[in-house]
Amino acid sequence: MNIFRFAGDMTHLISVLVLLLKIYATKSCSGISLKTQELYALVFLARYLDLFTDFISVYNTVMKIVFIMSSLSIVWCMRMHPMVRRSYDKELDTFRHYFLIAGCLLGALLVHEKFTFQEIFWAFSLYLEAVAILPQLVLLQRSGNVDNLTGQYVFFLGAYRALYILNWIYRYFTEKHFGRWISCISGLVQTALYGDFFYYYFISWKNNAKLQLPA
Amino acid sequence: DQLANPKDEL
Repeated sequence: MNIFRFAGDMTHLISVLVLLLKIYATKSCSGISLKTQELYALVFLARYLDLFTDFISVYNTVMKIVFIMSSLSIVWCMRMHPMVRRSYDKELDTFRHYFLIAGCLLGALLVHEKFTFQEIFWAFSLYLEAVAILPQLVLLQRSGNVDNLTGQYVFFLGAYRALYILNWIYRYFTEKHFGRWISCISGLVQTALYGDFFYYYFISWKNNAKLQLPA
Repeated sequence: DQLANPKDEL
């Protein structure tokens, strides 16, 4: 464990807590893409298949459970909770995310570390996480003004993977057998997709103005 | 030989 990875995990945890706060405090999920939340639930379920078979550490197991439970509960809330589901921007959240799932599954079948069930789902989860934010970014552009908590949620979600890139650089230089090209390349693509969001987020923070993404 | 990917990251 290094400081970059720990900071990345904490930033990821903060993004989840900010989203839970927004939904429970405002009893609303306006501006949140259900499709991105479903993709993230799939990412965690596909990546943490080894939850019960490989014990790494208490921290690792606890965080995996937190991420799985929180992503599933957010999806459940947005679909089933009587008050929250009413505020879902159904007509704006129209990204065809099934194509993302199919594309990543195909990609994982073609490019993986080893042709085993667990490795293929692991690669699938990394490719899917790289593009999972797309429906959310499209929704932000369509819904015009972005409320603070939603903006902070997306910001922390993007920042966590950027910190993981620093972690991979650190591990590359400090560990002999460190070659995780699938993680690194997926992580770079993922962080790049946040590029323009980060730019407009910084502008809004500098001008102390409302976050506005150009349509 | 290269270790199988250590899945120690989240």
